[in-house]
Amino acid sequence: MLEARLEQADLLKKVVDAIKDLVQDCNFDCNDSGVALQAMDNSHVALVSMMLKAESFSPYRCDRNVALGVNLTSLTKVLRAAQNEDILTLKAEDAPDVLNLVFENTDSDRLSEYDLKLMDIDQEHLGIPDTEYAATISLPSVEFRRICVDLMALSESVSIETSKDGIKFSCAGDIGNGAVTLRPNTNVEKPDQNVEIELTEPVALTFSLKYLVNFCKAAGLSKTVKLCLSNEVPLLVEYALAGSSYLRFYLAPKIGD
Amino acid sequence: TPLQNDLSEFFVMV
Repeated sequence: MLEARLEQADLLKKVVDAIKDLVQDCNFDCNDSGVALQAMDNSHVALVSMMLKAESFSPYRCDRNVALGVNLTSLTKVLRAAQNEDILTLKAEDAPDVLNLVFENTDSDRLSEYDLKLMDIDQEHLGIPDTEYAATISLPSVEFRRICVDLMALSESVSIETSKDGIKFSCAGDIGNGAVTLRPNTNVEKPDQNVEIELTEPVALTFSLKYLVNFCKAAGLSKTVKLCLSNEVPLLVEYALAGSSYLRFYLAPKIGD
Repeated sequence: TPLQNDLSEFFVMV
């Protein structure tokens, strides 16, 4: 059986909220290392890869590998019943029809129990190669969100160019052009505000802003976001979570003009 | 407008 207890329901609520507009039905693959999810959006342009390591739960028990086929809209309805600070426990049998969710508020002695019906999902699984990216940029997640939202007001696409001097986001639209350049900076007192650029070669790629703005719904999960780019390969947008868990998004680049 | 690539061109089904 599976039994996984999260100190705060907030984590799962935020993860599901960040991905539910991108993917609808997906398997939560549970094994002894944790709970993983991989799913592509319908247009096969974006991919979500989530890993909640066993260490993120306390306790965590998973006797046998189990795929929990979940409709995220339905899961959202159930998670709405959990307060952010509630203790959340996920439970399932070895061949489950339902996922049992328990929310506990220790202050008020309230215990809520929900069973979510599961579905059989025949999911395509993609092998993501280990990639040495040409550019790795770490920046505040709210900054990245602001840039994407601002540029989407002008255009559907953004060009991302990285050099040792900085990272430039630029777009061209009907009403005009826009560009935001971030230079590397280190703030000793507020490391969350740092912009760090590791570069082995300059990169220039174009992406759909609609997807990037969608990824930025995860900004509440981490104060920083990591962008990994190489020419002609998908962008990796990573939000690191506590206990080496993560929420990653991959986005195929646009090609040609 | 640039064309949009497909992720399955980069990642192989397993």
